Amino acid sequence: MVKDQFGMVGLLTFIRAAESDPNLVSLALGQDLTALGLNLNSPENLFPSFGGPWAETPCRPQDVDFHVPPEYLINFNIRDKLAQIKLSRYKDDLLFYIFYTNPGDVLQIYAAMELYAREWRYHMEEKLWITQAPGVVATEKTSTYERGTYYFFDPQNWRKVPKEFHLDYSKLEPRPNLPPSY
Amino acid sequence: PLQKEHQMQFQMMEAAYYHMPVPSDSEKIRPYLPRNPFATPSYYIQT
Amino acid sequence: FEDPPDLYEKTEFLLREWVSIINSPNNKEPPSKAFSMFVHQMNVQGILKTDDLITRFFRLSTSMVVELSYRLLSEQTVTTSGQIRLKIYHTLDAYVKLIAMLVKHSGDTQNTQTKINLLNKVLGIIAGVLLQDHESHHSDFQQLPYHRIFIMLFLELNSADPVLEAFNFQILTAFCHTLHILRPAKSPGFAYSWLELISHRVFIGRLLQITPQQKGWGLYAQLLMDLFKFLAPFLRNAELAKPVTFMYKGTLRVLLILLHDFPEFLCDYHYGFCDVVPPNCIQMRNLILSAFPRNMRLPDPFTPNLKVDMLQEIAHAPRVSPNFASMIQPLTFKKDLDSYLKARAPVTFLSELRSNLQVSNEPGVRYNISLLNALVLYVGTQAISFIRGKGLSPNMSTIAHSAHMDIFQNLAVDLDTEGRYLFLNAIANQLRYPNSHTHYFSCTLLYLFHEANTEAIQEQITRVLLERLIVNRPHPWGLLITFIEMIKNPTYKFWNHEFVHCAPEIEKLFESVARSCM
Repeated sequence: MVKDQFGMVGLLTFIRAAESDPNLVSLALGQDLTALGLNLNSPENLFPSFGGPWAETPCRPQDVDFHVPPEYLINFNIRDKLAQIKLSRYKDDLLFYIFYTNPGDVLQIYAAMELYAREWRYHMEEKLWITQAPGVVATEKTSTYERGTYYFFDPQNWRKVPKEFHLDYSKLEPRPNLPPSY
Repeated sequence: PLQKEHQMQFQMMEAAYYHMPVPSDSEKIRPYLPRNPFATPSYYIQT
Repeated sequence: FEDPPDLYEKTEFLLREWVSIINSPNNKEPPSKAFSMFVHQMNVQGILKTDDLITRFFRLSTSMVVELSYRLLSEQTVTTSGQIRLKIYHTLDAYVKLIAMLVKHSGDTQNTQTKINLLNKVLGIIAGVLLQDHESHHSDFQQLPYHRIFIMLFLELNSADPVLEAFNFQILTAFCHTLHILRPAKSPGFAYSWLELISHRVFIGRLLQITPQQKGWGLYAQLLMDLFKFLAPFLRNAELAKPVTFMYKGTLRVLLILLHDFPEFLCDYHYGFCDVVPPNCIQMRNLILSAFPRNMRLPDPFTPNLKVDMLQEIAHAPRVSPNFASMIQPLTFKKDLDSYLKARAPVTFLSELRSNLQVSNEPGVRYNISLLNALVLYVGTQAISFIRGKGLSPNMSTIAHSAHMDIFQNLAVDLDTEGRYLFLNAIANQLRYPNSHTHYFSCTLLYLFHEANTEAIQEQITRVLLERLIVNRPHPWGLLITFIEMIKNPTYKFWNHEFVHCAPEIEKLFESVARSCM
């Protein structure tokens, strides 16, 4: 057989070495390209929302530039007339929008804090916001859980959906907060 | 082994690795809602 | 050198003035009105009098905004980093606005040449300042100011504006030319920013999608080749340092975007890319070679009794850029090659072939890989034309006993193991989606396997195919069908060879692949 690196023995030597040292893997044996944060099964083009070579996720909707009619570009005229951003003034709908479009941003926490203040609770397992249906009492209640009808906010269909649910208190996120420096 | 030219290139690239571009470097200034990266809980949506 | 005595102060004054106009919260005028007044100021200060003064103005202002950025960056802490960056953006964005407006309003509306000349001048100046800065600051070089200027200027000049649209392709060309000058091999401290710039969604969209008739494709291909050429020396080592891994991963993401959104681009330029991607970057190369036109439906390579010879697509030649025939140098060698292909003589051509390909005696860098790749593709495409000229189609019979196959068999026999590995790689690089090149080279590889006079040749053919198959997906269609044919067709007596059973891991690998096929 070929005795140097250019035959089967050469390949075998590399495979065996790569088993003990994962750092050797990346070039020759490759990596799982589906784990680079790109939806390779998407029927739409990926480049319009490409977050860049270092991004693990696509860019946020608000970061995608789009050519709008020049009449829409009114920022210059009204920038000193706009009110301060104050989340307590906004409806739940906008708070959910802020929460879902600002992952990994302090704004997401602010939105979560305001939703908490309005009696919404984040279910850490379901990864959804939930609140009690008004006027509906739990059918079963213990120190660790309760059962009843609750409103879930469905971010796919963008509406509140009532659902019978077994609510384990330990699965609810405690009050979200930020470090004092914020 | 790397040629001298490539060794120097590597040194420069390595130095740059420690102050990589951040997402806001390539984005227009957002006067009202600038990026404010924060380590949000892992159970929040990440994308 | 020798700036006029008060030019620095005038430039500083004007720049401050402009930045404060743009950024002042009390400013009620849109930038276009402020611009007219500012240009008047520039005239009054004499900045626009001569080309030389304009050039000096831009050099000085670029240096000033860069110096300011360095100063601010040196003051930043972990907690103030965001605010410092914002301050830097404000100044740089204002400067970019000035450049963009000067370009847009330079000369008459119809005279785009004046505008593009100014843009080329400014980009050249910024590139020059960068290169000088890179040289002097060395590992303390900061990419941020240049990154911001280039990306914001690009976005400004690609905004929806009829004046700018009229010469958009020249704008793109100017940026691509500048980015080529600043390619990572020339400014490695700018490499990460450079990759971010060329993979920006607007940049990709403009060059690969919006610009008509694919005029931007060649420009983009050049930039990708710059990237691969830079990475090549570092990727040749099996173990990658963190900075290199990061850059490599970023490159993979860009290639995935291209594979998903612009596979035809990768198809057309695969040859040039594979010429510069190191042979050990197997997954990256597979990514490029796996591309196929979006309107094509690939038959499942694992289909039982797949008749590849009957596929319509194998009659069609793919587009290939660049012109690989011109890479066969020197011209005397090309002349001798063409003579041999025509006359199948003199036989001495074959014995001298190796010496034309070998460039040194150093192991690992013995061969001119570019020349070898060009030779293989040229001979193969000439063979296809020759066979078709006789009214036949390439198959296992028609490819044999020809000047073309003489050359391939000679290379397989005469080259040492390193040369043979590179030669077989050159053939395997043509195993892509169904087309005439894939079909011809698939037949050639199988023919070389069948006709090999030593088991070493068969072993190396197997090695070249197997190492491309054991990596994570994707895998080119042509690679799969060639390998499947080799292990399934009893003609090749594949399972009789010693190298198939040389180690349990290898045996398991083959058995696992065979199970998927059968």
